[in-house]
Amino acid sequence: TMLVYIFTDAAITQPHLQKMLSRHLGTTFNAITVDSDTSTSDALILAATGKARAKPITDLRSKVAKDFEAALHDVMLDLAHQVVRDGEGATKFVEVRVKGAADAADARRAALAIANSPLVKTAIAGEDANWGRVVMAVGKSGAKADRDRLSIRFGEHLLAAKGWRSPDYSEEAASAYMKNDELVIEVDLGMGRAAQSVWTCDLTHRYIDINADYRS
Amino acid sequence: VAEAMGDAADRVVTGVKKKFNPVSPLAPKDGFPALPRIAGVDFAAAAAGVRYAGRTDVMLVRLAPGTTIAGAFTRSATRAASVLDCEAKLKAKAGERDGAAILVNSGNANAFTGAMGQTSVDAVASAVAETLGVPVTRVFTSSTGVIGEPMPHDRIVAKLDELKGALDAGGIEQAAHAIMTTDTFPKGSTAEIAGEGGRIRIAGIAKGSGMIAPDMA
Repeated sequence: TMLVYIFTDAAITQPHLQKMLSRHLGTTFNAITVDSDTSTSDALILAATGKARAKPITDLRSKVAKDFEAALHDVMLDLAHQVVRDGEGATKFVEVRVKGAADAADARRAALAIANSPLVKTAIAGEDANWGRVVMAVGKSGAKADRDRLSIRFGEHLLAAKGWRSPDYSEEAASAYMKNDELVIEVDLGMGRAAQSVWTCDLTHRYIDINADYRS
Repeated sequence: VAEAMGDAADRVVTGVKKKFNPVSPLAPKDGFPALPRIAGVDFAAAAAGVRYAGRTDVMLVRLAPGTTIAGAFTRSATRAASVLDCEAKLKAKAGERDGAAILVNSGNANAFTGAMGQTSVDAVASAVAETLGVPVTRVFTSSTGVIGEPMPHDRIVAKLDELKGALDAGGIEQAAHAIMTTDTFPKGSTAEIAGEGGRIRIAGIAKGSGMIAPDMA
C-alpha cells in the first residue's frame, strides 16, 4: 500500500488545490510500479493550512501559482521515487522512457507494460541487457507499434533499431552499464510524438522472501 | 466496540514482534531529510500494538481551522472502508472552516472485513473528532497492514489522549516512521518557494514498498 501526506502553509482554495494535485498524479504517483499490484488502501491527502505570511494564491496563471505547482510536483515525484527505491528486495532503480508513441495513452501503455514485465525486471536483476524482453513487452502492450520503427536504448547504448539488433551493439558495454544502480531504458516507438516516463525497480529473490514471509 | 467485533476480536494476533528487513540499498544516502515545520500542522506517533508489539504504529495529525484539503485515492473496485470514507468526506466538503485531523494505523488495513470495516472507521473517526474537538466530517483515516482481519480499533482509541498530548509541529519524522509497514526507511520530501509577502513551504511524507502500482484519481 502507498500512503502519502503532503502539507503546506499556502493559502489556496480547495478547488485550486485539488486541480493542482490531480494534474500531477499521472506523472508522479500513477507513474510508478514496484510489482504491478494495486492496493485496496492507496490514499493521498494534501492539506493547505493558509498560515503562511504570503498572500493567498488565487490565480492559477500567476507566477506564484506556477512556482507552487512546480514545487508540489517536485515533492510528489521525489516521494514517488522513494517508494520505488524501497521496492521490496529492489537493487536497481529504473526509469522507462517511451517516446514516439502515437498518443499519450499508447505511451503510457507501452511504458507500463515494460515496467511491469517480470521478464524485463528479472533481466535487470541479473544485470542482463535483454532488449528482446523489451520488444516482447511493447508488442503485448496494445500500443500501436511497428517492429521496423522501434529503437531501444539502455542508457546511451543503442541496442536495437529498425527491426534489428543495432550494428553498434556491444554486449560488453551494455553489460557494464547494467551494473549501475540506476538505469534508463528508452524506447522510441517511431509512431508519433507522445512520450511518458515511468519508474520501477528490479525483481529479485528478496521480493519472494519478503512476501512469502508476510502473512495475512 | 466489543459487540461490533464479536468473536472476531479473539482472532486478532497480539504481541507479535515484527521482523525488520535491511534498509534498501537504493535508500537516499543522506537519510530522512530535514523537513520544515508547517504552521498549523502538528504530528504525534504512538505504539498501539494494532498488529505488532514494540513499534510505533499510529500517526495523528492535527490541522488548523481553515485548512483546505485535497485528495486522491485508489480506483480499486475493492477499496477499503477508510478510502470510501475519505472520498465521501472530501466530496461533501462539510466543515471546511473547521479544524481537521488525519489518523493512520500501520498494523491492520481494515480491508475485506465486511461491515466491520465501516464500524471501525466510524469508531476511530468519532473518537478523534471528540478528542481534538473537530467535526467528524473532517477526520480522515487510513489503514495499512494485514488484510482480512477485523481491526482492533479499541487499541487505537485507547491511545488518542496520549497522542493528543504528544502533538508537536516538529514531529513529522516520527510520523513518517509510524506509517511504515514493510518499508525499510521513512520517506520525506520538502520544497520552498517565494510567495507574495513571504515564503511558502511544502513538506510531505509517504510509505510504500510493495503492492505498488497506484491507480489513483
